[in-house]
Amino acid sequence: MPVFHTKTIESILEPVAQQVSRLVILHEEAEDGNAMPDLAVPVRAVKAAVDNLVRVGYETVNSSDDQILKQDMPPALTRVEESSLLLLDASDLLRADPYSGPARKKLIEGSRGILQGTSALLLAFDESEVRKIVRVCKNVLEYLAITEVVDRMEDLVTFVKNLSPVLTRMTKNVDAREKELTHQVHRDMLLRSLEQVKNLTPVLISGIKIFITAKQSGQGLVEAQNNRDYTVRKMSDEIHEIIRVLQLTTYDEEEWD
Amino acid sequence: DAHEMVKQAKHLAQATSLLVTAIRGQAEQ
Repeated sequence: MPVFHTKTIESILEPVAQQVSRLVILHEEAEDGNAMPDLAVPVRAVKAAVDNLVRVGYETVNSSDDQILKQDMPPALTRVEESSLLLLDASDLLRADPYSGPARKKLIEGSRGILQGTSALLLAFDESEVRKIVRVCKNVLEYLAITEVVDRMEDLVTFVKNLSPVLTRMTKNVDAREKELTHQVHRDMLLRSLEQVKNLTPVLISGIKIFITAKQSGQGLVEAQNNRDYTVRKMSDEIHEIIRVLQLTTYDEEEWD
Repeated sequence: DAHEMVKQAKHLAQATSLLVTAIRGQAEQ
């Protein structure tokens, strides 16, 4: 089972996560008793990368209107920043004493903190991107909810004209998200629900048309209305399912297990 | 295109990897 639930996060964190975990094992096995080299150059490179990330992170926070992102990102940025200071401390200590025990501890804590902070940061950002897709899905749900007021052909034309771009946007976003996920079960669930929504869309339009005709002729109105409502319910259920799966992470499923 | 923050996170992960390699290289000798 993959640890990281998107391919982007996995490609960024997986290599460094393996490195850090090996480092922790070495440290725990006390096999790291050799003199340390001067780490000033790689530590400075990490500090520079942290400074850039923190700057861009706060820019992202400040330009976003997502309150949850605004709340989740700063602690992750602080974690990354504080971890880089541990690395700087370690580098200074090692210059004075290449065998320094506290320096080794700080190196481990710093590396681990950068990994965890970056992970939290990417996760917060990813969740915010998911919320954007969820908003688009909810937009489609809102359109579906007004189906019952469409009782003239000209209303239907307007309804289709308004619904189509939102539906296309949802399909495009969910499709792209599906390709990003590392968990095959979630990908399949999204694909299945999306396919259902696509198949039901022409059924809905024709159901509304039949309802309008029935209303004008006064024949088969109840049945036409029931069929239309059934399709709306089916589509709404599938979109709710898409929203639910979008918000799942592999971690949730492990918790279930 | 990846968001700028994702790009910077990637740079940081790479820099951290290099640092850990330097630390480990010494420890594993």
